Amino acid sequence: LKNTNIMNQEIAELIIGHEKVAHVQAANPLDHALLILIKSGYTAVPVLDTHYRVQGQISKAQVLDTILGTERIEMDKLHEHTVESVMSEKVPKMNVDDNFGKALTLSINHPFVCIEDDEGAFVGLITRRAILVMVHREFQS
Amino acid sequence: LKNTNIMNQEIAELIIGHEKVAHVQAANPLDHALLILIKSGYTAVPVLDTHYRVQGQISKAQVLDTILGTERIEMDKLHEHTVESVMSEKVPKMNVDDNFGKALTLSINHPFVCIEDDEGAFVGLITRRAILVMVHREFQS
Ligand SMILES: Nc1ncnc2c1ncn2[C@@H]1O[C@@H]2COP(=O)(O)O[C@H]3[C@@H](O)[C@H](n4cnc5c(N)ncnc54)O[C@@H]3COP(=O)(O)O[C@H]2[C@H]1O
Ligand SMILES: Nc1ncnc2c1ncn2[C@@H]1O[C@@H]2COP(=O)(O)O[C@H]3[C@@H](O)[C@H](n4cnc5c(N)ncnc54)O[C@@H]3COP(=O)(O)O[C@H]2[C@H]1O
Repeated sequence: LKNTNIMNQEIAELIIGHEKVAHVQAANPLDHALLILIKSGYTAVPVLDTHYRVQGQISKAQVLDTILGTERIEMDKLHEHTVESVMSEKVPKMNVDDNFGKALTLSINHPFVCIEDDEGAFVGLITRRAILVMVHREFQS
Repeated sequence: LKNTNIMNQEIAELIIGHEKVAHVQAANPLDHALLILIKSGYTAVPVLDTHYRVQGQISKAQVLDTILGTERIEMDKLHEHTVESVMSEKVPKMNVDDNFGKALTLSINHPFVCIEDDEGAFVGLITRRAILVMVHREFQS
């Protein structure tokens, strides 16, 4: 690894590439989003627009909160709402050239961080797990 | 902090005490567990028995998976199942006297780690967030 101080290290090797990231589109209906969330097993996934830019993130809790009011969950009501209408826009983002220190700081309050290139296109994500693996390696040596 | 090497440091100051931890009992019905999970906002919480020992953990996904087969989610079906019948027994545990290195290693694959005393009673939990805050402080100095 190129740099003695871990905070300045590059993040490229920590990134899960966009082709391996479960995600949904902002304009998708909620029943589609719930299906992706259940099938992937992830608590929350990134929301992209049609130009592959990160718009936010959505979790199972957000999808279910919109319809849990009634006695039973009406699956057909899910189809009437869009991801955009319930997603959270507060998703951490950083640039592919930012350093490990920035990824570590953002991961304190977020289970994953979205990575963008210079044009703002989605490159992939860095998880707390990847940060912790790197930290563990650093402390071991 | 008592020790120069972070891996040997004590974990006491990182623990969220049991009185602040949302949890459920193994014998509780699932509708009660879903209520605790939704109200607390947490993805997963520890499952304890009547002697305050950790039996496992349960997530919203596990509760919903048991009833999502049908066209609509029948809330009354939730009452017929217990937490014990769907919870995951694979929950990381460590002793209150174990060091930071052990907490870091366990947090790589688990969002939280349950802390027990010498008699096996639940003391509280350590989250990935608390580990990352400590790591960030160490790298800053
Ligand atoms: N299929 C699986 N196999 C093995 N371990 C699994 C797993 N699913 C979850 N885990 C473990 O559980 C942790 C929490 O997952 P969660 O889905 O709540 O939270 C995840 C999820 O919301 C998101 N995420 C991770 N990988 C993703 C991917 N390929 N696509 C979309 N979102 C992803 O990032 C969060 C943090 O991920 P991280 O790996 O740090 O932490 C993961 C990982 O340690
Ligand atoms: N009310 C809130 N206020 C501020 N930030 C919040 C929050 N709820 C969640 N977060 C943030 O989201 C992260 C993931 O929460 P999650 O509920 O998936 O996953 C949580 C949850 O399953 C469990 N957990 C945390 N605190 C708990 C508590 N007091 N009782 C029971 N379980 C808890 O440990 C996991 C990891 O927690 P961690 O703090 O590392 O990581 C948290 C924290 O950074």
